[in-house]
Amino acid sequence: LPISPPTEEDEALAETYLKSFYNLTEETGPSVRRGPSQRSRKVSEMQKFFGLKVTGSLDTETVTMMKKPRCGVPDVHLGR
Amino acid sequence: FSTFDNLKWQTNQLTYRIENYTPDMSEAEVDDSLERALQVWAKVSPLRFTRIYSGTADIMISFGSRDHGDFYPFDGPDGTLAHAFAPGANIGGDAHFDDDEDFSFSSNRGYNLFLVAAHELGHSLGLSHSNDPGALMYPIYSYTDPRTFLLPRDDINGIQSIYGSNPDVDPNPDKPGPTPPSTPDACDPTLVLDAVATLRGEKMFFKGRFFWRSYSQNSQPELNIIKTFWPEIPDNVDAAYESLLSDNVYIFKDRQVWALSGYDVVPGYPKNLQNLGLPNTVKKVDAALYNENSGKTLFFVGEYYYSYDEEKKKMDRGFPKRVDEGFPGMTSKVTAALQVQGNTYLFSGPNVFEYNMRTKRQSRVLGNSYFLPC
Repeated sequence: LPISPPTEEDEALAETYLKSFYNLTEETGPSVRRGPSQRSRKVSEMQKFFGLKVTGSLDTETVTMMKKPRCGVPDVHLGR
Repeated sequence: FSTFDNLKWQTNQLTYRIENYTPDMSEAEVDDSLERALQVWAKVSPLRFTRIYSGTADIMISFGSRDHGDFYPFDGPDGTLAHAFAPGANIGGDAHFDDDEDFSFSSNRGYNLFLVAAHELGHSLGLSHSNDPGALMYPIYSYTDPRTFLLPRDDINGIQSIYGSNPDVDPNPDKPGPTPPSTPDACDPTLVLDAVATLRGEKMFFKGRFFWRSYSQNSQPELNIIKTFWPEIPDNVDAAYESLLSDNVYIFKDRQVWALSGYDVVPGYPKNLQNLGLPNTVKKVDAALYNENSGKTLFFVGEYYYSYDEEKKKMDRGFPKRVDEGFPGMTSKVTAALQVQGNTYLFSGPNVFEYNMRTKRQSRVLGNSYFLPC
């Protein structure tokens, strides 16, 4: 079945989620980047943590996982 | 498990203070929930907790919503339930609970405060998140009955890697305590699955309170807790199958059967096995499969199997038959069953016996990993 593209609401949810739990930071510096964006890398990091298929993109499974009630402590170490 | 690197308490004698209360429960229920949550960790480590009622404790516990005085505002109902800080001075060790949540004492209404607190206090003691879906320190909330809660092995390993084991417990081999629950491992060659079923192109493999979900586009099956998908479905199911006739998945435990339509539980279930026409003597089903060649459903019960006609909603005559009569060479107990592309797979212990339904011959003996990759 074609994977339905993420809605704007999903995109916003993912942005907040990745900032809260995967240390996604505002992109700075030259906009031209080689390789996957920071956002895509963070999505992959989250997918890997939860044993989901690592695609770097917001598929249904990934958005569903982001909507589940959880603890507010990040999943990656942010030092102290 | 994982820890906050070298952040740990330098003493095993810790103090805690409950600064305020949630209106969702009585103060006594909050006190009890938090005390039991601390004891979860005290039981398996040298840590000991003393409550104080004024001044600054190592672990300050409070309820707040939205912006509540640290740089991590809560987000309203659901989403983030609580957070806590790694061991250290000042805010270190403190635990904050989002009071926009509906916390509960014993039922699975809202979020059970004991379970949320046991997780958060794990952070207060130096544990960060585990990626083991069965661990208490897994970031996603999942309800388990607090009365039968046992700290999983992964979490015990985590806290003991920081502080060591509980010196007050004599490991008396004659009286071993309850075995800490472990998360099943798809790579375990001795793994015996409870049940296997297809679900609209996906496959589900049940074990204990978990199930693996393998959907075609994802090579690595996803491990989930059954109750995070279906709170009504019990752990340790006996059998499961997908009916291509009703487009439901039926899940069996003891004398009861539940029906799933996609990821929703069908109202009116659970029903009794006798509703399917199974005789009263049948106390449980070991395995079940829907044979799309014949349109019949096969129920495996010990050394016998029954054939059920879903269209006529009654058992076929001439059954039960011995399993090795319908499946020559199948002499061991069938623990799960599956039909894929016209072949029937009978799981028995860690082995999988493939049968060609036309010739009724056993064509291969496989391992679990044929369907459930390590």
